[in-house]
Amino acid sequence: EQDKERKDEL
Amino acid sequence: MNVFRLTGDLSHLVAIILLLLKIWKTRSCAGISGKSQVMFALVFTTRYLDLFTNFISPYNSVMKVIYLGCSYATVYMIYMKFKASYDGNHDTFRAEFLIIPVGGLAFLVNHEFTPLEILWTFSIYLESVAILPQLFMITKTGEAETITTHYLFALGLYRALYLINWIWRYYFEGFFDLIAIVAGCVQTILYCDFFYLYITKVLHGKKLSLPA
Repeated sequence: EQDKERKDEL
Repeated sequence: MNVFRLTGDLSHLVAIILLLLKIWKTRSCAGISGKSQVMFALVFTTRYLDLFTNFISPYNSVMKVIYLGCSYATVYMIYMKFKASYDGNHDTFRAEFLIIPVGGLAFLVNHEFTPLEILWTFSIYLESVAILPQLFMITKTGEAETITTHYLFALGLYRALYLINWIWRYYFEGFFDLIAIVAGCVQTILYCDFFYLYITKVLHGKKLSLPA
């Protein structure tokens, strides 16, 4: 979940 | 998305476009470190491998394509199109002294031992030190064109704004990514010396020149 969230940053 | 991340991304975009325009308009890459630009292209390549597999939003995909396209166009102009103006004698920072340790660290310290995650971690670590050849080159030449200082300011500001974005996200979303935060701090700290010179000199209409 955390990784999914983070990957929205450039 | 919060205002700090949005302004951070826009500052990053401005920096990349500014550099591209400087080289294109002046048809010269004098004072620009090709090594830093190659490392930035490597940063975007290793970070955006999920461009086609992991769709986040139109904004996210468009920005990734722009960053990738502009960074490769910049490298192309430095090493091919305007190669004659590339100042290789002053761009002497040993990039392998950055890439190899960063590569090793990405293997040791990451969130997940998978290829995509290690490459993402590598890109985060590399980005934090990728500007060193450029800053080193400025100390070698003892000066920088004003447009180049604006490029560096926008580039340094982008990650500083991202730091605020991470504080915001921690406080409001309970989200934080230690690897990105630590690397972001290192990256922003590396600009401090330049920020001081930029604010005390360039913003007062003086040229940025270092005591040679």
